[in-house]
Amino acid sequence: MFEAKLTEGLILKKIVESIKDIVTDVNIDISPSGISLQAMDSSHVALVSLNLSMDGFEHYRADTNMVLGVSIANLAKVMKLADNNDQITLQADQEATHLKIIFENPKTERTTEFNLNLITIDSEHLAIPETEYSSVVTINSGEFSKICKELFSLSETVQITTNTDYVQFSVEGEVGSGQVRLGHNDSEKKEDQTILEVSESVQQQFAIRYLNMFNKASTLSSFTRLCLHQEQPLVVEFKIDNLGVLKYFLAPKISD
Amino acid sequence: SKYQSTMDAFYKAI
Repeated sequence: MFEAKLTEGLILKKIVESIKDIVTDVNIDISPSGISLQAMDSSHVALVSLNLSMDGFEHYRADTNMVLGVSIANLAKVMKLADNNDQITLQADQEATHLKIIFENPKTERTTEFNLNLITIDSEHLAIPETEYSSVVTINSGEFSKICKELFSLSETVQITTNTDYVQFSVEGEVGSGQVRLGHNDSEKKEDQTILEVSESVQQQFAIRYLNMFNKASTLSSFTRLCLHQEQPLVVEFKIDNLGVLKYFLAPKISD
Repeated sequence: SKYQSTMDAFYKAI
């Protein structure tokens, strides 16, 4: 038996909105300690990893480990039934064929229930290797989203360069070439800070199209954390206060 | 030109 209740249902709505354009059918791993999912996009260029801790739920019960095969596209349709200030409860029995989703608004006495049919996805169990990142950049999530959108109109590819003094996002295309350079900025307004932790410089190229999809999650956190290591995929990380973390991995472009 | 590497070398059964 699995049951989890989130008082601030809006967070779950935002999480589903943040991943629905990247992953399609996923196996959601339910354990007594929390909920997690990992899935690649269809082209195996991007990987989504979500981890939610049981502590972040108003009520959480999972007697055993369970795997719930879910069509994210269908889950996104069901989540549309939730108002922004609904409380959301997820329920599934052992060997369930569906996931029960309940939206409650204590104020308006409105309750919505939906049984989402589960699907069977046989996916080999892959794992994300532990990686030491030689460059970690913490940047305002709105600022990073804006930079990516603006650069995307100039080029499909962005080159990210880190060193101890700045992180640089450069593009070149038929329009011309240029770069946005952000230095370490520990302004007193915390959400405007840019924090650089660089032990080794990195220079890699990425498809901006994916970054724009990842940045859908910027509504979940005021900060985006970029973790880079030469030859390794970029990690774009959004911490979800009191609940967990949503991470996107993006394989770099390699010039032949 | 640049080609896009994939996640397969990174995300694998361990």
